Amino acid sequence: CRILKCNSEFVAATSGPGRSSVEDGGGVAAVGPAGPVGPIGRGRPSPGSAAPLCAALRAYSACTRRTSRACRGDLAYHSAVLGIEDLMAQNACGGTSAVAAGGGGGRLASSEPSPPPPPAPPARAGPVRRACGATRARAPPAGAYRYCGLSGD
Amino acid sequence: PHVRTFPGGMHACRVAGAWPLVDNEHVHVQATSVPVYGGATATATSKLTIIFKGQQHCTDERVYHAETDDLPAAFVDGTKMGGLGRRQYAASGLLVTEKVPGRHVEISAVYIGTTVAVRQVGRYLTFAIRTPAHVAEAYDHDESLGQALQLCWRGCPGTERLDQEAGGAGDGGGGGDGRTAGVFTARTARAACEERLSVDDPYFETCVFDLLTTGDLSFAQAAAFASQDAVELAPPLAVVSSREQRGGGPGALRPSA
Repeated sequence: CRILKCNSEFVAATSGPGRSSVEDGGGVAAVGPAGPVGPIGRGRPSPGSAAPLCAALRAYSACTRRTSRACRGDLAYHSAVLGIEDLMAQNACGGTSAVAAGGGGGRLASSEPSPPPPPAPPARAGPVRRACGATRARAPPAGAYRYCGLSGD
Repeated sequence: PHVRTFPGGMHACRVAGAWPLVDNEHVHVQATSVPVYGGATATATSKLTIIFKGQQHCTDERVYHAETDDLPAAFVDGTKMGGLGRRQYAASGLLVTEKVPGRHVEISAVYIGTTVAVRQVGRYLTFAIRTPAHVAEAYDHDESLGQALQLCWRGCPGTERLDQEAGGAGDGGGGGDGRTAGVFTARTARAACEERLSVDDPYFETCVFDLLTTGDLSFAQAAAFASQDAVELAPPLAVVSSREQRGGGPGALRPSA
């Protein structure tokens, strides 16, 4: 399992020169077993400002997918998968397979107001499409459950 | 059996043979019902098969199968947890828990926020499922039969519903109507059910119906357990009182005149 390699690549991608939008957030740490570490989860940046981070997250996600078989029993791996999805949602990245949200890094230098965030992913792409255990932290409210029973004669 | 549906209805069915209760992208549940005592129109559940269809990164498919006098504490492949291939791991979010050996099993599918309870009471099985709405609704809505074939969504087909009034489901405290099955009259059936359930409990009338139909006291206990499962698993707002059911649509439980 080479999840640590993925973590290192992500850290490198988000801490190098020219990554001001990420550095503005105070730095980045890879996703550890305790979940996202560092301040990048605070607030919801505009889509444009998060574009480099989203690109790094997509690369991070792709890396975890490549290691999924070897890492299937690794807690750090599963934490990373969940954390990546959390970070992508927080930064309005629009999913791991989507084109970069917000139109790319060109907007970093723009003085125009930030465009509205992209539409949220469809509801069906919610907890059931997330990795194992994700619904523990994202259980729907009580009213969103259904119940069925069969008993007696 | 009595099926309490996702939308909140309560139907008494005569369905015999294998019928799907749930059939969506994540879970499939099939129940097999057999006639209760020779010649009776009522049936009860003798087998349950539950298929968790698996999910990438979590678990591959797991199948749980229970039948009368065989309520295992593991999936059919012998595993108790989900996982990939032959490897089990807790992080898969799929786990079989034996609550009471041979009598009560609970399956938690955390990765889809779903809990299933299976019990054997007397000779027959009870089933309960709590699942997020988006999971319950994750079936192909383009296929007209997709929902029609799920008892948990549509309840019993009209031709398979039992008229519980004709079956003598209670006398409303009016002194009984003389119909009996086994050792129970309407009055004694209500008394037996009142020992286990509040008269306002959604399952009270099903208890009376079952005692009158079969004369088998174990069905009263089954109704009590079904009520307990509903209290523990059902969302509070979905608990329908028997009073509300009486004013409900076709198939709702109603007292005799």
